[in-house]
Amino acid sequence: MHIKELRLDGFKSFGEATSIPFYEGFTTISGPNGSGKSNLIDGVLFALGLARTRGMRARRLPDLLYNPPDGEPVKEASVEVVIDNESRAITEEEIRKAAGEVNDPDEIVIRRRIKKTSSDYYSYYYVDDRSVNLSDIREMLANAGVTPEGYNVVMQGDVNGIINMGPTERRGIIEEIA
Amino acid sequence: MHIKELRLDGFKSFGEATSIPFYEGFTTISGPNGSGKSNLIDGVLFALGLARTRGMRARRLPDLLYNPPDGEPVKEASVEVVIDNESRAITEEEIRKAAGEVNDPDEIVIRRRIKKTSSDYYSYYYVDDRSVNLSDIREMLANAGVTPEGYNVVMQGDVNGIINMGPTERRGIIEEIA
Amino acid sequence: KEEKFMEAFTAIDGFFQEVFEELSDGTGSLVLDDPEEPFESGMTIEAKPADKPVERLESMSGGEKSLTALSFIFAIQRYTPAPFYFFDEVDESLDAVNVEKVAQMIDDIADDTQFVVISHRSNMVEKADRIVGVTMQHDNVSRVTGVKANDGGDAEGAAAD
Amino acid sequence: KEEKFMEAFTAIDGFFQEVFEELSDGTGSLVLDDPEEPFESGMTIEAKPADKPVERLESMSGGEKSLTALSFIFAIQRYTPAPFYFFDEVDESLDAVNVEKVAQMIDDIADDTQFVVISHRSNMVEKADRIVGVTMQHDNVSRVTGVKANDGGDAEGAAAD
Ligand SMILES: Nc1ncnc2c1ncn2[C@@H]1O[C@H](COP(=O)(O)OP(=O)(O)OP(=O)(O)O)[C@@H](O)[C@H]1O
Ligand SMILES: Nc1ncnc2c1ncn2[C@@H]1O[C@H](COP(=O)(O)OP(=O)(O)OP(=O)(O)O)[C@@H](O)[C@H]1O
Ligand SMILES: [Mg+2]
Ligand SMILES: [Mg+2]
Repeated sequence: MHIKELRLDGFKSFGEATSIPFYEGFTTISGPNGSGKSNLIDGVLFALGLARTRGMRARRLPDLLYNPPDGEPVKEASVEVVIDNESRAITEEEIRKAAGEVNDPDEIVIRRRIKKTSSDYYSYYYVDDRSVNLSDIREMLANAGVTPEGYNVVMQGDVNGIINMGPTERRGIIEEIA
Repeated sequence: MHIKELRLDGFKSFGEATSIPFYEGFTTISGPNGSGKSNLIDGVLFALGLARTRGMRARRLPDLLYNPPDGEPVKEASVEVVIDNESRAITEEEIRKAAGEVNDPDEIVIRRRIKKTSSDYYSYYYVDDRSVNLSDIREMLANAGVTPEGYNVVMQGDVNGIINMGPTERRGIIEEIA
Repeated sequence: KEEKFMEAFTAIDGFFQEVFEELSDGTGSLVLDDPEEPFESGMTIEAKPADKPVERLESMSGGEKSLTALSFIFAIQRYTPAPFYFFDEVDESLDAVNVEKVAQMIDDIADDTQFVVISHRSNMVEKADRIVGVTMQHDNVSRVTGVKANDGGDAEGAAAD
Repeated sequence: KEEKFMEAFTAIDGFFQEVFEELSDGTGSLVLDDPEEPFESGMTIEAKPADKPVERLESMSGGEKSLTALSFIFAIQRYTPAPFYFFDEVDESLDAVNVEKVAQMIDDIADDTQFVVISHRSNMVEKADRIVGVTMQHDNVSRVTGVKANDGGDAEGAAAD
């Protein structure tokens, strides 16, 4: 199983709808400081429900909405992760459990959207365009080995975090995995 | 004024007496992880009295004594900084005040030595081979613009330190300079 | 509960020793401060680089600490494998030889797993099968400039050194 | 006492704005949380990179934070000049272009001051007039291998990338 496409629209510095293909194997991402590389990672964490807002370096959910240098932040942001599931790392049963039906088991589209109304902010989750809960997504992904405590996403500063943390917290990392 | 030579003997990973020439202008130091580059900086801080022991990443003074992989730590460590003073950044008066006499005002040798006896550890300071106090060295250097709070020595991690410190501590940096 | 922990600890420690030996020329292990009461105390990491005495994480050089912490992360990944991995600038303190070793390990893992790494270091960026460039446009909008297949030639990574 | 502080603050802020403008394409300044009561509160740094809105230090990217903190250090150095400077790996999070800019600023300062910089980044190491190599021998003893004059050619910095 692998991610085959990442689409971001209005999310952090991705003010223009951006679609990025991903392939199996080893990919590197490079570019100037402040260009948006870490924001890409935040997009993946956001869409797959793998992080708290603070982990995405935003003080509150609204900070994730694209904010142009002159003008108002957009009212909506969404990130879509398209998963190649030909290996059936996620079974048809698990897809049905999350989304209610199975669209195309070879490909699973997970999408998360935040929307600002005049009074509040709303978070929406979708699997194959069917509305779901965050827990549905997390459960489906956990069975394929994708969990927040598994360190499969290592953010900028995590290595230093492990170095600087106290022994108790470090032991806690193993505790969480166990 | 500039440093023209650094001599380390028994200090941290400098188990063999090592003499390194330094010149005016721009010098870079490179080498593998763990080779001893930061230890060199620690040597400068040690000899010039610019840091507390913790700043030199040693839990206690004895940790600064060269410890071979098999065998006992050495009983003595010393670091010598030879300063080219042709610009008289340090006046003859200031040399006399620290060392009691003026040897060669074009060149000032500052040396610090720690020695382990059966019962304790002793720290010795010298200017031009004359025994002095740490405060003599600090005063002499402060007049030439070399002080612990001036950030003329930026250690590995200091940049991150400034980034991660709270606003109060950051304001404190300016307070110390003022 | 303690059993589950010790089971995970022992396994991850085993992987840590393998990974660390591969990345450095030494041996290392995870160390429980109090093996009798693991939940009452903490865990540190000890390592013995080639020809050096044993050292705790706290007293290593900057790059040695990074390499050790990274080995711990790789060990966790071996214990709970995932279908894809994302690394954001994990090689900042490493010298070029160590960047190369980590890049090689990632390349091996990527033979049957998807691995995406953000880096400013040229020998990491150029080890990949593909390189994605990201730049910031004038209106504060990020732009992804091409996913370039990398045959070891002149790479997209013009912004890395 | 408050006067002395405000005098230093204003001067260092002035230098910070100069340095930051030179290193980034933007403007920045030091900001007292409470200018009326400086000792009751803290100080943060705000910066406005070219074409971007104003940002506090806390919400910048990794490399932007480093560049901003480094600019603060350079500003302090301009306020209290010293005869020599030592920098230990200050360029870890910077992209290659920013490493080059910082290296250039150091090179300029080094025209009349002694500046010693430890780095793993090739365009920093190769900007110097001289390169000192350090390696670890088999008996855990550091060895300084040659102080090589650098004419921009093949440099001692074989361990940098
Ligand atoms: N909601 C938002 N709207 C617009 N721009 C944003 C928003 N959130 C963050 N940014 C911008 O994104 C930039 C940071 O991007 P990011 O952290 O991804 O950089 P990076 O490429 O990882 O850089 P580095 O190499 O320094 O780590 C910041 O400069 C910030 O201005
Ligand atoms: N008292 C001592 N006796 C012997 N070796 C020591 C002593 N103190 C420190 N060391 C050794 O010095 C090494 C660290 O050196 P140092 O921190 O200078 O490395 P470095 O070249 O700065 O590396 P990096 O590039 O990773 O920052 C450690 O591996 C440690 O084994
Ligand atoms: Mg980043
Ligand atoms: Mg170091």
